[in-house]
Amino acid sequence: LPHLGFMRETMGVMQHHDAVTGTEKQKVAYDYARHLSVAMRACSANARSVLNVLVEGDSPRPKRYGAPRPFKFEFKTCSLLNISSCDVSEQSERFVLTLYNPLGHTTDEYVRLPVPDVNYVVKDYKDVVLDIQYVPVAEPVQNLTFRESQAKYELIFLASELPAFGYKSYYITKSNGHHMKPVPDPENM
Amino acid sequence: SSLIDIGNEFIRLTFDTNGFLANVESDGVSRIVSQEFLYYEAAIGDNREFANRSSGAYIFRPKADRVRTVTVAPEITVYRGDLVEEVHQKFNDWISQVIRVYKGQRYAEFEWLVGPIPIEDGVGKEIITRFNADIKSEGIFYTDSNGREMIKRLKDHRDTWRVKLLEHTAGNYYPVTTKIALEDEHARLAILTDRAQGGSSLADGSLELMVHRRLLHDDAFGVDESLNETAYGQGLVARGKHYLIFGSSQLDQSPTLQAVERFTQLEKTVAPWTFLSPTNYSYTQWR
Repeated sequence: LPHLGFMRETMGVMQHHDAVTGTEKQKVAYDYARHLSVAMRACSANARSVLNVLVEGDSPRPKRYGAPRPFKFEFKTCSLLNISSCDVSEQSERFVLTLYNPLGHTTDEYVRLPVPDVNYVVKDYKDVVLDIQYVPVAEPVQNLTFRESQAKYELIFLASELPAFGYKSYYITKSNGHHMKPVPDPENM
Repeated sequence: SSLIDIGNEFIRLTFDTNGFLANVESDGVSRIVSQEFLYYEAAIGDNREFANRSSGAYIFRPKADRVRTVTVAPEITVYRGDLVEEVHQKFNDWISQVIRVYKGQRYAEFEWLVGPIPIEDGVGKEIITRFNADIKSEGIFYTDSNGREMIKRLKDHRDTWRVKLLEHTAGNYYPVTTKIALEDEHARLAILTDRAQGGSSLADGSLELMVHRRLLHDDAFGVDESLNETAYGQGLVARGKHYLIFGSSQLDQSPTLQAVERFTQLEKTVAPWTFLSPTNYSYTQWR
């Protein structure tokens, strides 16, 4: 509750026109950013906890009183995905992507994950290997001086039929196979 | 044969030989639609006079009702695949963009990257993206009210008093929280935003949105600083997305274009939350 309370208070502060439009002094802008960052980080603990309960609920192993939960996942949030940067997808040999749909209806989402290479396999929970595509991270983005990222490509796949107020997970692993790096359409050079 | 196009079963975008968007075809409607980045030079005023203040954090006041171009021929690269087709455009050293069409989607995505805005010339700049379409909108356009009701705007007009605008550009700018649109009796063009921006339609068929600004003077409304952020020793780089939805303005089709816009708006502003977990479990254990 304190985590959620901090986020509520922060969102209250963010209603001020200074926070919305940028009519604040620079040091105040930094403070707004700090508040939001702390609130997001605090609430990610709540999200992690809730998602682990959901995962456990789906687990076939019986839960015994006092016994450790059979499976636990970190459910990290990559807040720099918007600049094609994410430690988990760039550095992990295998990882799980979970998408929670907050809408009241089923939806589809094209996932874009920053990756350093082009040798990944994406599977859904039905053991189906999904169609994937790689696209290079746009050159100007790669060259941003403050961007600390190994990602040269974005791994794209379609997460289809995410249930309303529900989630789907995808298992992503590096493979030994050889994949083609994306190349520009030669007819359009 | 030298034209470039990307698209899917719903929407197709054609680019001219200079690398600019030239045409959009969707919903059985095809129109000339161009898009480019431009900028206004910021006014430097005398802050002792109320009506002559500098462009600043509170006010958008271009020096003249005139835009500057940033390039006449962006460099472009095209990537194609089974899921998405992309055109990467580089306009200059500080403006670039990726335009994408995903399979099965009715919109085209414009992911823009602007900054650091150069100020070595001592001129504040306010950068816009402008879409020009062959649509006879007759000065009428629509902006949203916090993602809900669309409000009708008429150029150089106010509903409740007779207005004579002295600043034609700034005086026609309105807040856009998620959508700006215009139409004639045959075609409709809407741009969805990923954040609140200022926007306008300064000519028939034209929509523009302000994406970034860097100013060198305070507007004397209280902030007492110029809007000139210098993180990491340079100006800020802004990155964001616009979604173009185009097609017939007729209401006898299903779904109507406005319904498509509404669903897309919901799916983009209330997008799925993404969580990543490194794991040592095998696939079978994970299942």
